[in-house]
Amino acid sequence: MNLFRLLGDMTHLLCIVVLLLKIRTRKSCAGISLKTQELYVIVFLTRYLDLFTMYNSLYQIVMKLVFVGTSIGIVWYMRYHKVVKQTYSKNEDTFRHYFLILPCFVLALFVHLDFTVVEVLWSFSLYLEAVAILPQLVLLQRSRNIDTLTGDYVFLLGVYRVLYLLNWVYRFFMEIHQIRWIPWVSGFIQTALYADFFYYYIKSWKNREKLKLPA
Amino acid sequence: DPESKAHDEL
Repeated sequence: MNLFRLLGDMTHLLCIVVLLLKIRTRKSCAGISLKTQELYVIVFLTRYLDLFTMYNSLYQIVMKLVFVGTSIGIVWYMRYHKVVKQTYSKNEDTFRHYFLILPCFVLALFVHLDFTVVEVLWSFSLYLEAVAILPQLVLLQRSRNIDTLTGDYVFLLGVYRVLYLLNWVYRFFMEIHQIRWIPWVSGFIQTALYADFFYYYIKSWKNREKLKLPA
Repeated sequence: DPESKAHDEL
């Protein structure tokens, strides 16, 4: 475990806490894409199948349970909580995210480490996580005014991915000395999708103005 | 082998 990876996991945890706080304290999920959150539930459930079979460390078990639990909790709030579900931007959150699931699954059937259920679903979850942010980014482009917590949430998600890239660079030179194509290529593509959001987020932060993404 | 350790991250 290197510092980049620990910081990456902590940042990921932080952005989930920011989102849960926004939903619980403001009883609002305005500007948050339910489709992205649902994709994250699928990502975690398909990635952490080995939760009880492969023991890595207590840290892994706790973090996996937290990620699965919080992601399901967020979807529950947005779908079923009587107050929060009224604030869901249903009309703007129109990205057909089911069109993301099938291609990722087909790709996982062809590109995986082993043709076993765990490995194919593990690859599927990496490919799906790479594109899961798309509905959220599209929703941000459609939102007239993006509230700060939503912008912060997406920014922290991006920071977590950048830290994971740094973690892989570190592990390549210091530990593994070989390339892990599936997680690293998926992760690189995922991080690249945040590039223009980062540009507009940092620009709005520097100019002290409201975050606005071009449509 | 290292590849099977590929699941050592979250």
